[in-house]
Amino acid sequence: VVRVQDLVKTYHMGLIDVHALRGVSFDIGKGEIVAIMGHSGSGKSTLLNLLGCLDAPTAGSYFLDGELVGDLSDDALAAIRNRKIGFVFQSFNLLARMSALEQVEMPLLYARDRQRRQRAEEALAVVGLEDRMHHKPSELSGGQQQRVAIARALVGNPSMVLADEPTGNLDTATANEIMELLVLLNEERRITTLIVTHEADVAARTQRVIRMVDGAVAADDLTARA
Amino acid sequence: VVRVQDLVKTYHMGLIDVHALRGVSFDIGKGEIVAIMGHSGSGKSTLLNLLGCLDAPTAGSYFLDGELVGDLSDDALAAIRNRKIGFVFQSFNLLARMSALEQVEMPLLYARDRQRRQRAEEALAVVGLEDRMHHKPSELSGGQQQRVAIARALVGNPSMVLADEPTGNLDTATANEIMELLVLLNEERRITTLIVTHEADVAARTQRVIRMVDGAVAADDLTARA
Ligand SMILES: Nc1ncnc2c1ncn2[C@@H]1O[C@H](COP(=O)(O)OP(=O)(O)OP(=O)(O)O)[C@@H](O)[C@H]1O
Ligand SMILES: Nc1ncnc2c1ncn2[C@@H]1O[C@H](COP(=O)(O)OP(=O)(O)OP(=O)(O)O)[C@@H](O)[C@H]1O
Ligand SMILES: [Mg+2]
Ligand SMILES: [Mg+2]
Repeated sequence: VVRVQDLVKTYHMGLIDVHALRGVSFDIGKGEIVAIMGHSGSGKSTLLNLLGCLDAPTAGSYFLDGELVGDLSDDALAAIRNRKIGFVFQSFNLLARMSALEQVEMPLLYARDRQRRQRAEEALAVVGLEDRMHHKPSELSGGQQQRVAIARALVGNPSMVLADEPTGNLDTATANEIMELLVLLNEERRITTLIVTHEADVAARTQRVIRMVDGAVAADDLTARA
Repeated sequence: VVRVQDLVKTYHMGLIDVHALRGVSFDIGKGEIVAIMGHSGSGKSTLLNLLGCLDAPTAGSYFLDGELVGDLSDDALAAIRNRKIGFVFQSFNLLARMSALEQVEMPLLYARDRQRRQRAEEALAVVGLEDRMHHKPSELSGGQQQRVAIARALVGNPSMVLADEPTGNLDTATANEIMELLVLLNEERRITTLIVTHEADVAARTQRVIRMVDGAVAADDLTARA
C-alpha cells in the first residue's frame, strides 16, 4: 500500500544544504504495523510528513495504493489527507481556540458526517478524555493534548495511521492503553499503522522496525511479534 | 530550599471546578535531584509551574530559600524566574521567529551578560546542537527543539532547574546524554533539580521520587541512588 523509492528531502538554507532524507526506499503492505526509530534529527518526522502528503520530496517516488502521489492534484491530495490518512503530529498541532470536542470533530466536518458530535465524543472517551471534552488546549495537560491529537487522527476511520511519537508525553500506563488501542484497530480494521517512536515498549508491539540513521534506512527488521 | 505546605490549585470552568492540586506538601533540600512522576493529568506540570513562580496557588504556601513567594512583588518574581530558576517547558515554549542561538541568549539579555553569544554557543554545543544554531524552531526536529529549551534553561547558570518531561521527544541515546548533563550539573554545581518524567530510566538517576495521583502526593521515596 506504501512504496517509496529513493526518497530524498533536502532543505536549502542559504549556503548550507541540510540532507534530511538521503534516499529512502521500502514497501509497506496493507495492514502492517511498523515502528520507525532512530536518533533525534535522523529524519523520522520528515519521512512521516512525506508519507502523510503534507510535504513533497526533493527527489524520488512515493506510491500510495498504487498511485504516484507526486502526480496528484491539490484536491486529490487534500482528500487523501482528510479521508484516507490519520496523522498524529509530534507537536500535536491543536487549534488554540477550540475545545477537545471541536478539534476531534474537524475531520468529520470534511466528510459531512451528521453523527460527528457523537463519534467525536466516542473517540475522546476511548482515549480516556470523557471528562475533558470542553477544555481548550491551554486547559489540558501535555498528555491530554497528545490524546486529543490521537483521537482526532482516529475518528474519521482512516485506512492508514501515521503517528509521530504518540506516547512521548504519556505515563507508562496511559501509553500502554494507547498502544492497546492502536494494535486493536490494526488487527480488527487492518489499518496500516506507522509509529515513529523512541520507546522500546512501543516498538515491541509492532511487527517490524525501520531504523533511520542520518536520513537513510540503516536497518529494516521483523520483530518477535511478526 | 523549597518548602510547600498544603498547596492547592483549582481551575474554575463555569459550573465545574477542576482540582488540579489538592493539598501538596514537601520539602526539598539544596542540591537534591528529584523526579516527579504520575499519570497524565495528575498535576505535575501544575505543580512545576507554581514552583517556577509562573503561576500562583489557589491556597497554601510556597517558601523559596526561606521567602514566602506569595508575598513577593512582581519585580522580585521576575528576577527569580530569570536568574534563579531554569525552566524546561513540556511544550518547549520557543519563539517561532528566533534562531536556536537567539533563544538561548534570551536569559542572558536579562542579566546583561556581554559574553552571552559565546555562552549561548557553548550551551547549544553541550546538548549536541552546534550544527543547528541558526535554525528556527520550524527548521528543527522535535528532539532538537526540546534540546534548545534545555540549553536555554541551563545557560544562565541557575541555582534550581525545573524540567517538565525533558526527554519525552528524545531517543534513548540522546536522553542519556541529557540526563548525564543534568546529573553532572547537579553534582558539580549543586543545582537543585526537579524533573517531571514518566520514564523509569530517568527516575533511576535521581535520588528521590515524588509520585502524584489525582493532584495529591501519593508517595515520596528515596531511590537506590540516594
Ligand atoms: N487552565 C486549566 N483549566 C482547567 N483545567 C486545567 C487547566 N490546566 C490544567 N487543567 C487540568 O488540571 C489537571 C492537571 O494538569 P497538569 O498539566 O498539571 O497534569 P500533568 O500531570 O502535567 O499531566 P501530563 O503528564 O499529561 O503532562 C489536568 O486534568 C488538566 O486537564
Ligand atoms: N525546514 C527545515 N530546514 C532546515 N532543516 C530542517 C528543516 N526541518 C528539519 N530540518 C532538519 O532535518 C533533520 C531531520 O529532521 P526530522 O524532524 O525529520 O528529525 P526526527 O528524526 O523526527 O527527529 P526527532 O526524533 O528529534 O523528532 C534535522 O536535523 C533537522 O534539523
Ligand atoms: Mg521528529
Ligand atoms: Mg504535564
